Amino acid sequence: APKGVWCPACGLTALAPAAQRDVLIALAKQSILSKLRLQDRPNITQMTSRGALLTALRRTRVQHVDAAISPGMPRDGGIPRLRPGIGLQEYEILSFAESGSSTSHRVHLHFRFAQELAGNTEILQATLYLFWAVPGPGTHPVTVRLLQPDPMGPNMTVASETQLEVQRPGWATLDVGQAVQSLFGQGSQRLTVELEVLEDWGSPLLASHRDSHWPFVAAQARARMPHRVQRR
Amino acid sequence: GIDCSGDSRMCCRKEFFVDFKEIGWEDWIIQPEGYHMNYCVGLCPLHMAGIPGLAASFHTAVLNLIKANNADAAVDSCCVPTQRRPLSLLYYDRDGNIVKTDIPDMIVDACGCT
Repeated sequence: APKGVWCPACGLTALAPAAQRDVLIALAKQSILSKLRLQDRPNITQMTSRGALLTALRRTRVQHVDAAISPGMPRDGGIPRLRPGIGLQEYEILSFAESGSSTSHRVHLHFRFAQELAGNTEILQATLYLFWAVPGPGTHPVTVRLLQPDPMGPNMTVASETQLEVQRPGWATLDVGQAVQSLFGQGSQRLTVELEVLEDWGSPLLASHRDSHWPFVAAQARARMPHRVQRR
Repeated sequence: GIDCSGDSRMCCRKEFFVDFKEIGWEDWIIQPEGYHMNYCVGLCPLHMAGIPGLAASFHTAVLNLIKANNADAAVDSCCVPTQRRPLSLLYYDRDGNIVKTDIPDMIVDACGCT
C-alpha cells in the first residue's frame, strides 16, 4: 500500500488491494468449507442429470407447495430460487440411486450419504421415491426390502420389508427415516433397497425414463447441537 | 447501518462479492452464483460509540453511564456486524448427492459501533 496508508480498523499497514482480495477469497472459501464440515471442495465425478434433479425438486416440493417456488419456477428449466433459511443449520439431501446387482425379478439400488452428514446430523425425515413401470392392467405385487450391512459379517440383513400393490405407472413413496437413522447410528453411509417382483414382470422401474424418473431418497437432517452445559 | 463509500474512515459495511465461477467452484455449488462476504471496517471514536441505532444494546446503555460518570474509564469501541442473515446453498457432496442447507449468520447486512 502507498506509504503512510494504514488499515482504519487495526492500524496496521493496509494490504495492497490485490493481496487483500486474495486474503478475503481464501477466508470465504475456508469459512464456507468449515461450515459445511468439508475438508476440501468435493470433486464431482458424476453429475446428476438436470431432468432427474428438477423432477426430484418438484416431487419433494409437491407436498408443501410453496407459492414462492411453484409460480417462480423459471421456464428455462433453472433450479427454483432457495427460500431464505432460518437460524438452525438444517439440511435437505437428495440421494439418487446407484444400480446394484439385479436379475430378471430382483433389483438392488444403493443410496450413499456423505460421512460429513452421516456423522454429525440427526435424520428428521427420509422418503424413498420410486417410479413404477407397469406391464399391463391388474395389480402387481412388489416386495421392497431395506437392507443394511450385517455388523457381524459381510452379508446384508433385512432392516424392513414392505409389500406394495402396484396398479398403474407413477410415483410411489416409502418412509425410510428409521432405516437411514439406524445406518448412521452404525457408522454406515450406504442404504441398499431390494425390489422383488414375480418372475414374469421384468424390471419394476421405468428404465426408459432413466434420466428423469430415477429413484431417489429425499432426507431432512439437522446438525447435532454440540453438547452444551448450562450454568447459572 | 452505513455502507462504506469513497474514503470514509468511520465504521461502515464493506461489500465484497465472491463469484463462485471466478474461484472455480461453480461445478459443485449449484446455487447461488456467489457469496456476499461483506465485512465491517472503520473507526469508532468515542462520540460514536454505542449511539442507539448503531449497535443499541444493554451494553451500550451501561457504557453510556460509565462514560457519563467517568470519561477516562470508557473502553474502546469496535466496528462489528449488527445484522446478519443465512447463506442458502444448493451443492453436490462428494457422493454426488444434492444437499441444500442454510448456514446461519454468514452474510453481514449492517455494521455498527459497540
